[in-house]
Amino acid sequence: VRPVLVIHGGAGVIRAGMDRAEEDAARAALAQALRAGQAELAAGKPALDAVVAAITVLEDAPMFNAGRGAVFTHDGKNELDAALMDGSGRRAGAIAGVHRVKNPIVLARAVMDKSRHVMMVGDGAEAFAREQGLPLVDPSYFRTEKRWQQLQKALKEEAAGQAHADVETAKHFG
Amino acid sequence: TVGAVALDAQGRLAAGTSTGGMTNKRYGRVGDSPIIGSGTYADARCAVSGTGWGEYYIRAVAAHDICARVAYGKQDLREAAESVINREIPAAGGNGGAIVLGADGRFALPFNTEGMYRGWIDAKGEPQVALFKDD
Repeated sequence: VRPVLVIHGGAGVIRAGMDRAEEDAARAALAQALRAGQAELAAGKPALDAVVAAITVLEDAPMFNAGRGAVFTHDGKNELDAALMDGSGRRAGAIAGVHRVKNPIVLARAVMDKSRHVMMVGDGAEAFAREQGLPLVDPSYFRTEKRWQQLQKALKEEAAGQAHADVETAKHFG
Repeated sequence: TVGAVALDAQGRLAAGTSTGGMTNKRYGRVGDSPIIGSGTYADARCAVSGTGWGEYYIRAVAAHDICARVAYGKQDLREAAESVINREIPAAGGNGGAIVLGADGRFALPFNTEGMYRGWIDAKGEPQVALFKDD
């Protein structure tokens, strides 16, 4: 079997909302994520390790809606979800509604590997992350000015009773 | 939303997805990404990570539907991915994309938005990256 890795960084990308520097940064981050995952596969590690390695890079990159650079909720918070599944054993781990876990995909993996459960949410999930010694950060770590301005725009549109103007503030895309 | 699917040298598949949800969301809304079978799923033949309008992916159980078409319907992986992402979900009113990888190393990256950040790499180690439909 020849190892293969495929990634995505979201389907909400629009050309009009992106300048050349942002596009180059996104392409560089995607390539970095691919190399990080492929390094795991090349070392003979399981597909799960490659998935976690690639997603960790994307969570740390501020241009994607995950980890640092995540969009804001109505209340001005960054609220993160993640899931992981091992196809060979039907094992799975998932977390939702966390605000302090630096890399949510690593916590999803811990739920799968270190608990009897499949999904944990909110404060309980963060307590589990703390027990497992996973890195927690101040919620401000996730904030980027671009995402904050997207929320402000969405709030104004909502207050004016307007439809969201573009895909970046559309109801369903981050 | 970001995601990855991988096939290792032992033929094992895995899938993962991570997201910040949607701008201006309320009430503890949760989308499809952390829901196994909707935004994330893997079995012995097929691995999927989705990105799109989460409510539609949840109702369609999109990721599992793609893999079930491959497992039970013996559907070609790319046709299964296209059917769910570019036909079933838009027909219901949703949109988005997904990455889908099979145990034979074939993969699909269907999406019906203006663009989807995406990339792939094989054993040679050459990363391929694309953003827009015409990339």
